[in-house]
Amino acid sequence: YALQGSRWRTKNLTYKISKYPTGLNKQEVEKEIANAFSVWTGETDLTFTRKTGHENVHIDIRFEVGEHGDGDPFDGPGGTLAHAYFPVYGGDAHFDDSERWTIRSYRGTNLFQVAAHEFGHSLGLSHSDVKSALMAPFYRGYDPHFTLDQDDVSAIQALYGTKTKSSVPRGSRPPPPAEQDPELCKDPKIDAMFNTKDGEIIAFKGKHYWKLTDDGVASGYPRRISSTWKELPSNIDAAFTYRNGKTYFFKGTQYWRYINTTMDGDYPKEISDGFTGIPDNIDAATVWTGNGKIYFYKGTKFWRFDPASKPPVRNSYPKLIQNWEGIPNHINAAVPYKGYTYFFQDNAYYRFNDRLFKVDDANPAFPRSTAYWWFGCKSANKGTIGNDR
Amino acid sequence: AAPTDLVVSDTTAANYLAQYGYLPPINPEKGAFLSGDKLTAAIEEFQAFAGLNITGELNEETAELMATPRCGVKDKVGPAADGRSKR
Repeated sequence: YALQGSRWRTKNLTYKISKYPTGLNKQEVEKEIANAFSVWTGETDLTFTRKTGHENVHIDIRFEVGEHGDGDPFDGPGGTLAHAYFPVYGGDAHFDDSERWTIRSYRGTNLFQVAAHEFGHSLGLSHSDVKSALMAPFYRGYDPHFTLDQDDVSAIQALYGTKTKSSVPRGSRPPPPAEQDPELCKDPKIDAMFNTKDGEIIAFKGKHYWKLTDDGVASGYPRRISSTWKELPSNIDAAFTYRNGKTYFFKGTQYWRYINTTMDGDYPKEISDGFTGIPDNIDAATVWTGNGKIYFYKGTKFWRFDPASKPPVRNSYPKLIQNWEGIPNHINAAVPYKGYTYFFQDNAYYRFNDRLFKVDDANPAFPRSTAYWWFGCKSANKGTIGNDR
Repeated sequence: AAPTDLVVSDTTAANYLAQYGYLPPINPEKGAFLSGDKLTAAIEEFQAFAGLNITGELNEETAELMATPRCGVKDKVGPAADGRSKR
């Protein structure tokens, strides 16, 4: 997923349908539009209230043809179906009324799906490169079994948080400021890093773990691994959360599976049973942003694991890590984050460019200091770390 | 469904790629020259984003996807356009 950079400061939003499509009943349109907003309320505390009359609203919805006053004209049937503005630009959503908008039909263009997508933009989401995500840019046809992809859930929750069970007090608190942790600043080498099902990023080191923010470490950390993931040992080798929403932890010859923080079955099990073809005592594992497959790293080699294939590890593996241009051997951790895959070794990390299939060009260049860029250690080196690799 | 045997000219592709953020806006008045390398790089970026084989060529699957109905918002927008994370 990708976040445009702006979001609404309030979670209670209003909308109005200022101009209806010509080919549909108004009440049916109102119902579909409400359903499209409901897609996003299901995963967050966002609320959407329809207004009528001349009230100002957050999201104004119009069905228009051709040039309609915003300098971004529609193009007739097909092509562009709709567009919407990010919160910083007003949040309005426009739909091309030359399309044949339909409801619960394989004919024409499904209003609910396109509207739900556009409202994602109105809320601050850019397009996703996950094909199955709602926020992917292409219309793939009517899906009677539509559900949000995990990618979409992660995206909207990154902006507006998860859905809470109890009512939220009036006025949202700002997120707590990022902190720096003395242990991590002194020795930033980690055991493992992974994303949770809810899109949070966790670093494991020894007996402890930290939740990370965009700028450093969340307050209230470190905590003991065993206090959150019951029966999970310390000094974990590797971890990742797969697209099934389950988190896998690896240590020695064994692995554990959790759904969030609850063990999902009878664990530990042997890696040789659950991940045939993958060695024991791995260095790192991740789901690679380039193709969504699981990659394991150990020493100078890596393995690709595809649960959908038989066998899940092809005969051509292992291959050399040097195929990942710029990534060193003997890494400690790997994690996908905001569309990139990051590799960590000792006190440094590398950002991998999936398209060029090499370490990304950036300023400062990689490797960079994990302590400064990931753990918010202000006294750490901000530039490129040494040339010893 | 997109028509088969689709042929997309370089100009059409360039306009598409500019519209969705893979190329800078093309000014028809100035008739700016777009190098083959830049077009190829933009096609590669589009193919990578869309999950196609990255060839840099306007092959059939790329042309088909360019003809698929879609959202009008750019694919590459805002500070995320050249890297989602400062990290």
